Amino acid sequence: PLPALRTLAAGLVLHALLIYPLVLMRRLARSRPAGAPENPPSQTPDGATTNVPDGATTNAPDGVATSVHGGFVAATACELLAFAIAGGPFFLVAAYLGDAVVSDVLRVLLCLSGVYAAGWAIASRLARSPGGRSVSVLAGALLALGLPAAYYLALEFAPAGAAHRVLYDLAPVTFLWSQAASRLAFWPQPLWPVAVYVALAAAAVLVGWAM
Amino acid sequence: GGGVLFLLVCLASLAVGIWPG
Repeated sequence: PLPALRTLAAGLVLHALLIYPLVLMRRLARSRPAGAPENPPSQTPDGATTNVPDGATTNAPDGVATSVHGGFVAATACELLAFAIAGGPFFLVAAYLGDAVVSDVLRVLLCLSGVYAAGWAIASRLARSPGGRSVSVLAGALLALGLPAAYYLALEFAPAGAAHRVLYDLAPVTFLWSQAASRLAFWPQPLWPVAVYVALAAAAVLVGWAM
Repeated sequence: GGGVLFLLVCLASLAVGIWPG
């Protein structure tokens, strides 16, 4: 069978960690919360000193939104649902060509949802300043490209240890590649990388709150 | 914008997958 489901899964990992975060960051940088002033608050006629409306977001001087509002969360949730629906035909074709069954597709979708959660959280929660955006892009690139590179280096230069096996499972690209094989057991084996991706998303949300 | 990129990634990765065949 063709590795169609495997390449689809790996491609979507790259989308979740490298491309989609850039889309989200660009959208966040452009978005203005409802009611927030476009101009600096020094133009308020009564000379009020408060320049931060309660509960509203402020904009950095370069226009980077410094907070994620509820509308953004709901909109991106709808968008991810739309991705899942729009990707359905692709998964159907890939599963047919790759000799995969329904449980294979569901397993890949389960793993991918963890990766998308991590990508979403990294992009939307950490990228609240130009420095934060650099951190977000760097984190996505490390997850998507750095971990596979580390796996390759471990495999090439330290094959005796089990480190390369851990790196293979930890790197989303290689993990999804292995999980998208046809006719495996329903639950991912191992399951802990999915938990790691979800934990990464939760950690990014927590760090975002702390900031 | 985001949706078009998603479809492009799907199409490209699927094309890579069926390339050998």
